[in-house]
Amino acid sequence: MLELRLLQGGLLKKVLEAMKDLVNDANFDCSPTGFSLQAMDSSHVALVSLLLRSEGFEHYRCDRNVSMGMNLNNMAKMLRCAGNDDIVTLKADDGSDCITFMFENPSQDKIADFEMKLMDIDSEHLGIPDAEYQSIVRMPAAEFARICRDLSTIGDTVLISVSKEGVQFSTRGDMGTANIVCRRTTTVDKPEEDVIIEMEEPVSLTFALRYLNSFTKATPLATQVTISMSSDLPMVIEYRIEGMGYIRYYLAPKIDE
Amino acid sequence: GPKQGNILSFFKKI
Repeated sequence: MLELRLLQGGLLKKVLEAMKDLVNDANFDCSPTGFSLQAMDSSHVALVSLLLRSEGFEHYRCDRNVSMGMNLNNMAKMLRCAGNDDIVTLKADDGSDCITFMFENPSQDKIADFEMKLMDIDSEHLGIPDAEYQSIVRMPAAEFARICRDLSTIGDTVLISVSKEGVQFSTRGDMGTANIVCRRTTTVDKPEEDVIIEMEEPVSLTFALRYLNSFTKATPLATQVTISMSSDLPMVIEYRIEGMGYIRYYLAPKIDE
Repeated sequence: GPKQGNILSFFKKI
């Protein structure tokens, strides 16, 4: 028996919007720790890792570890039928081939049940080693989204270079080049607007903008985004979900031949 | 141009 009740249903809607363009089908894993997912995009260039900790739910019942295969587009469609302020409950009986999404409006006078078929998905869990990253940038999530969107109108790839002074995003295309530098900020009064750089070593890596633009669908989940890079690892783009966990995207760099 | 890397060459299946 599985029963997860989330007071902020809008959060689950945002989570699905943040994953559905990157991954078609995925297994959600439910354990006493929380509700999680790890999945790669079809070309195995990017990986998304989601964790919604059990403590973040108003009620969390998961009698045994279960893995539920879902089509993320279909799940997003069903969740779009929930109001942003609705309470969302996920329910599944042991051995059932479907999951029920229950939506309750804030005044509790409208209750909706949506039942979705589960799928059998061959999951490939990858071991993600704990790593010390050479450079970590924390910046406003909306600013990062804006930069990725703007640069993708000029080129297909972005060179991200981190130094002690700031982070530089560069691209080039048929029409010309673009270069955006975000300098580290020193203000303390508005931490959500700060650009913070923790650098052990300067890093310069090239990534496909198409994927970064897909990751920025998670922007409504967090005010800040953390970008971690090492020269020999996929980059990690993390959006922390307050009180619940995180959504992390891993992206393999472009490699010089 | 540079070649797109693959996640599976960095993270191993478990």
